[in-house]
Amino acid sequence: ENATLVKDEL
Amino acid sequence: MNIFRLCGDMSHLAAIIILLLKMWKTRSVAGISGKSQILFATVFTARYLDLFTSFISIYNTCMKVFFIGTVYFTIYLIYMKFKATYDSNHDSFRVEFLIVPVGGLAFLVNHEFAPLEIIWTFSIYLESVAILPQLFMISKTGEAETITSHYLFALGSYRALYLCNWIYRYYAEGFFDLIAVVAGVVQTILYCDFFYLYITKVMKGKKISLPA
Repeated sequence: ENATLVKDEL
Repeated sequence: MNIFRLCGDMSHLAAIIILLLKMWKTRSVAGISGKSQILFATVFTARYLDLFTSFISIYNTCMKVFFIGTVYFTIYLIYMKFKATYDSNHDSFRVEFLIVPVGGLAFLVNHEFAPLEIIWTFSIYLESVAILPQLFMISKTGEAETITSHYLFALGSYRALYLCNWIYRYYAEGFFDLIAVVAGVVQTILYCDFFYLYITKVMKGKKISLPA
């Protein structure tokens, strides 16, 4: 699930 | 990182630098919407709350600091230093009509009902409509300075390039974030009529003048 994905984009 | 995202970030950087140069060189904020800049400041503040808690890379941190620093400096120029040249009569878009629905939507549609995630979602949704006061102001004044057109072209291109980045990441890494993509598509669509004017006019050395 994207939520756990670290926000690596600006 | 991929070439599309790098070009997108550079386009975003260029837009901010073009805007600052326009203000500093002409010592005027004529034609610039202070409300849009306030919305962008809200977007960056909400999105970069993890600036001090999660370290991605030097590049990521530097860009976040630069974006936040310059947007607040822009607001200072508009509302304080060059306040006399700020055209508040034409910068009359009701931003509450953006913030309330976007805030509500962030609560209803998000990846995870957690504070930081909802705030991040709010910043994504808000960014997609943050340029509306600026476009509205241009439609009211009926024209845009050429340098302002370059600013808008660079700003609109940044999210269009991010769409390419998401397509690339989907096929290369299987990465897909529906919220960011949908908001990015909306944001880019809002620039379409401006892109048309920019390419048909500014590229030929004409000024953009809308039928007021």
